[in-house]
Amino acid sequence: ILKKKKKDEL
Amino acid sequence: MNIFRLTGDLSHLAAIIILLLKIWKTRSCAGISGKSQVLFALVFTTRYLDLLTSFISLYNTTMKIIYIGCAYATVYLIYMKFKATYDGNHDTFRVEFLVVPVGGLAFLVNHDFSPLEILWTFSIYLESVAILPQLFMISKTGEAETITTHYLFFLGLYRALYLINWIWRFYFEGFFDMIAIVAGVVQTILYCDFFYLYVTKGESGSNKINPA
Repeated sequence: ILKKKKKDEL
Repeated sequence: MNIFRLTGDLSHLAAIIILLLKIWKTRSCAGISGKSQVLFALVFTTRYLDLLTSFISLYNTTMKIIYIGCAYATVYLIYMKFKATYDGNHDTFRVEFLVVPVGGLAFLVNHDFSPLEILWTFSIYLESVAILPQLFMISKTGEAETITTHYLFFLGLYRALYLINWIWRFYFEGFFDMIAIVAGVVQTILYCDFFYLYVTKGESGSNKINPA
């Protein structure tokens, strides 16, 4: 499944 | 954080600083698409609203503030301070043909139908095409100053490094963001033609000639 990463990227 | 993402961010920062300094030092924005810079300012504004809602790290917050600050400073220099040197006759890309479809797509294809998430998705899609007015302008004028090509090189390199970062994160951390990856692939592909010219032309002559 697509694991949503927390918005830790710029 | 991995080396690819860090190098990518530094490459992005380098591009932004190179452009800002170029305009400031030469006191001219000739050959620069103001429309692309407005789109980038919009990309950062819609993506970094989470500055107000969440704190991730000092690095994250600092970089976001620098990006937003430099983006607006660049737009200010182009449209206000050095307006006389703005080449509006060649900066004619119809940005509404980018913003409207991207806006619609952000509503249709996103991870979560919340305002912040839709704005983030909008900014991801917009960033992938935001350079088009600049590439279009260069194809119209038929040339680009060397410093502008360095700007474009680092700007294109940053997202290419992010693609490697996403492969890295998928393999080592199981993270996967399809929206960011697809948009990132599109964005990087748009630079391929330019990358080819940048590398093959080397430093020949003061101006690079790009085919129309």
